[in-house]
Amino acid sequence: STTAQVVHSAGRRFIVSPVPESRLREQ
Amino acid sequence: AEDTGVRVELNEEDDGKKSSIALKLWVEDPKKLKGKYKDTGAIEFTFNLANEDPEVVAQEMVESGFFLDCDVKVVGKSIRDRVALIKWRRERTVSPGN
Repeated sequence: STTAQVVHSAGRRFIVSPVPESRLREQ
Repeated sequence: AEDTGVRVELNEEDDGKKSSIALKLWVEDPKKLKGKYKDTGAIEFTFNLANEDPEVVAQEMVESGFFLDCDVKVVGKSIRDRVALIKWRRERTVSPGN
């Protein structure tokens, strides 16, 4: 339910968020 | 595109002009990965269509602990396929002729 941020050493930001609803419908 | 078990989608409206675009990646089918996958959710990131390499981003995801090294190719391919589709769509929407 929360987002987390990971910053790679190269400077790129990765933000972790909940998987989109559409994914649940496809399964 | 081939079903790699890893889904990559646009995370913003593509105006067809920006070189950096927001993408979102998540694992739809962990069984298609070689390594053990820890379900961390969706990973949002920006990708520069003009000068970035999908495989490099995949490697950064591995180094950040999202995936194991053995899956770097499948993650890179998933990003590459989506990027190719975005570029293809952009080419199609360019008005033909003058």
